[in-house]
Amino acid sequence: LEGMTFQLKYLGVTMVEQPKGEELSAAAVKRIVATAKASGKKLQKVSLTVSPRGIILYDSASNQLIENISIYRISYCTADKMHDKVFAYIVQSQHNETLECHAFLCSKRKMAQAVTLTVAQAFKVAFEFWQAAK
Amino acid sequence: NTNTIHFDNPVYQKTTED
Repeated sequence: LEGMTFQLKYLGVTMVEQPKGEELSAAAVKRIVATAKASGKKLQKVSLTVSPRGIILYDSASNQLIENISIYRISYCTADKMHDKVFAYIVQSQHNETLECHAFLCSKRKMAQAVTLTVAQAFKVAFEFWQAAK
Repeated sequence: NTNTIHFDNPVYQKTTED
């Protein structure tokens, strides 16, 4: 409930057409990984806190807030099959209706799975709260 | 292992109205 924090590396973002889907997210992750590799830049270290309220991202080096994403804007999360150390989620942009897929590199495959399962747990708890509040 | 772990959010786009 109070949140779980993970140390990850931010790979990047790409637009997607739909809020969910295995093939859609796999294609998005593929694009993000290719772009990150092509840029050759060092990846930004981030701390990602998951709770039933949503996801909060901080820059690990500066402790600056990057984004606070409400659970209601997140549509989907996944541990990628092809890139098994990659965790990704799809979120509706705060500024317009566009959907973005954000991807993060984990140190281990198990960690990508743990982040994904933690976000899934947050979805479940948020849904229980929402139902109770109705 | 060919399984993808993925989850849909059941509260996506639900309003936060009380």
